[in-house]
Amino acid sequence: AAAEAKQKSERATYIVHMDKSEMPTSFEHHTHWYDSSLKSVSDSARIIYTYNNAIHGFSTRLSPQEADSLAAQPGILSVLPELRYELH
Amino acid sequence: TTRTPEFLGLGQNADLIPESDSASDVVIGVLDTGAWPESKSFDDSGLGPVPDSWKGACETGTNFTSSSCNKKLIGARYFYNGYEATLGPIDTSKESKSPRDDDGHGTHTSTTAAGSVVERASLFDYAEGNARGMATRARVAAYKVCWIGGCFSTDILAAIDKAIEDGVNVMSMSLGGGTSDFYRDSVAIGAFAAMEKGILISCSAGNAGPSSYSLSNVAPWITTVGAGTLDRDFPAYASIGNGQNYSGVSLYRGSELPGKLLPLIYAANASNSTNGNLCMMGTLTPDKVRGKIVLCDRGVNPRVQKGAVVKAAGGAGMVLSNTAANGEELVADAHLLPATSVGQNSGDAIKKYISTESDPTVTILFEGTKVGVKPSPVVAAFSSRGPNSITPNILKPDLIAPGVNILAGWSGAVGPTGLATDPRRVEFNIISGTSMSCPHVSGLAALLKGAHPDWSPAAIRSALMTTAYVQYKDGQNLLDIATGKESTPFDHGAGHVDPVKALNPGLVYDLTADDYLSFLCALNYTAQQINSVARRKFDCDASKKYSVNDLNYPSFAVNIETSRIGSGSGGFTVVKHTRTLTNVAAKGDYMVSITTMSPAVKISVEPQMLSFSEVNEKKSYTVTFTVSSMPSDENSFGRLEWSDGKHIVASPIAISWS
Repeated sequence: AAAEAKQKSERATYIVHMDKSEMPTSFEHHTHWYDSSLKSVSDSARIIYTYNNAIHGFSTRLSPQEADSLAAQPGILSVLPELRYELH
Repeated sequence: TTRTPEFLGLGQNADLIPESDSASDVVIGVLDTGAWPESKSFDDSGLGPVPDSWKGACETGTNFTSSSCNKKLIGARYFYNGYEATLGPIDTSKESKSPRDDDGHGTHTSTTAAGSVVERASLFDYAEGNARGMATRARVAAYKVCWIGGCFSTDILAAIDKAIEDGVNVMSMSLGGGTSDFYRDSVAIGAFAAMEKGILISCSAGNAGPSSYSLSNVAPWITTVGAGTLDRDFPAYASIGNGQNYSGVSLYRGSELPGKLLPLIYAANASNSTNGNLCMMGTLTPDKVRGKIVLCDRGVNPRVQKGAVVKAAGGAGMVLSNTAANGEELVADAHLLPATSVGQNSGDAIKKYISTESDPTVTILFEGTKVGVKPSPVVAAFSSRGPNSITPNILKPDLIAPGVNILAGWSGAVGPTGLATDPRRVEFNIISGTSMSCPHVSGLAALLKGAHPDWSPAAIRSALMTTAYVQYKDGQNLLDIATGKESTPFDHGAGHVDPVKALNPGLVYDLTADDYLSFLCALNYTAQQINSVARRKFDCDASKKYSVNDLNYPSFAVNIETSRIGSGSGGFTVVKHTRTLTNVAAKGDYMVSITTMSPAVKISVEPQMLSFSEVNEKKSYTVTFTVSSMPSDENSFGRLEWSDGKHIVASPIAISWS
């Protein structure tokens, strides 16, 4: 529990870009594939947003290790840390 | 806004601007701090039903119901999941968990773009007039992505995602982050998808000027907007004890100063802090400032906060002095106490007076609103500048538009200074930034979209750029307030927007999504990086030679790496750019003309004449730049114009040696 709590506290938000053309045929819908990819690196991480038009992918909170692990999964184009923008 | 419609020629040329159904079918999505739906600028009188193509929604939440929307504000959504994931739950005692704008910025930008006409609008009687957005018949959809803690890329991307689905035609984003490659930049990536759907994306260039390489939002599929001044000012003179008057500006309205000179003190002499000159919170010694007018230096903390600090310490008024960072640029504020902002030269003179006079005194004379100020526009000092640090061969900003002392709608939740201690509430506020110039262009793009529904985003941007002006009516070149000298394409891009001319540009430089993909190939993006931006596999053709220079952009930037020429004085580089023009007018024979400012650059165009006989006909030409070696950090500028005698299709040229 302590390890999991530590991992959660280290988590940052990432935007995960997926290559939809690489989706295994076993998935009926891309959201299931996204979910499965995320579950493969973290039991507790949840999808914040699923993006359908602006990108193919989703956002989530991950530890740096989880982010690295996810980036190495098939069908993942990039795992980019969230950026903060400001009004001009 | 007041004054900008007249300044842009929209008031005098109302009959040229389409008020047809197609104009009211245009939807501008504004990603910002939300909207204050009770603003009179969102009055929907005279507007027909919401366009059939609209698939958006009016989301409910704190103090915001589905009836908050109408036929002007047709959509309102809010995106907070990314914000809460990082910063924890939104404190609803401080901000509305809904599309409601508690900040004012989003109401200001959205009403600038497409606000309805409101008669006799003003801020404390300053800038009074009929306020209107640039596209009065266009519809607004507000996407709240910015909160007290900032604007998070996950939320921005979610809003872009939804805005595309909802069916906006123009997307206005007055925000930015640091500069990063396009495949890492959520705004650039989201904008690419929007562009592919025919949506024009207008973004602010940033307020990091006058430093070079200070631009945000430089992707070539984004229209990047810098800021210029209007011909309007709000003079408030600092009249000092030796009889000298120094020009300043102010939007102060309230209790007047006594009709006599008051003691004047420099903040640095009224503080124990090393940065006491800046009037930061808690740095002024009340015993030293009580009853006096305090001179504070601009910088670090917000200008209006300096006034609040002086007031809290018992000061009677404030003179706010620019430093070298701002030069002579004067930005007016609705201060909480009698105050005026003066340029660096005046500030230095007043400081000298303070240091040499045993009992320095001053008063402030408020003169209200003055119009017809010349020269105008001038490039705002704060407006971010090129060169483009990501792709130096794409000239940015694209153009400038009004962004200084702009009056537009405001939130009822906050005072005009935005300070928590400001109890005043106003329907309109006057603020400055490239945030304000961006929605001007968004609204003008909506006007063009209404007039030419079949034009692509690139064609609309081209029309706005190639008709922009770089000279005042007397023939003198536009000035940069940061230097007092002529501005350059790195400051003003193609120039200042001229919407009336943009309606009929003659020729346009069009672009498709595939052109941008070739551009990414030219940047040597990997397949993965291209896929991240374009959401699909795209294989660059190994046998094809891609060149950034061939992106059909309405401007020219040539970046010469001096190390590649060699250190010898006789070296030169030949760079070719190819462009294709599309005819959007009647037939015409266009001749080219070129102006250059440096003998180090020779420019030739082939062919020198292009004849168009029908609409949508395309003709290509090649520009050859023969560039001599120069020391690094040198720049040279020019202009290429095609004209058939009726239209002038102009492109800026920027040559830089790095």
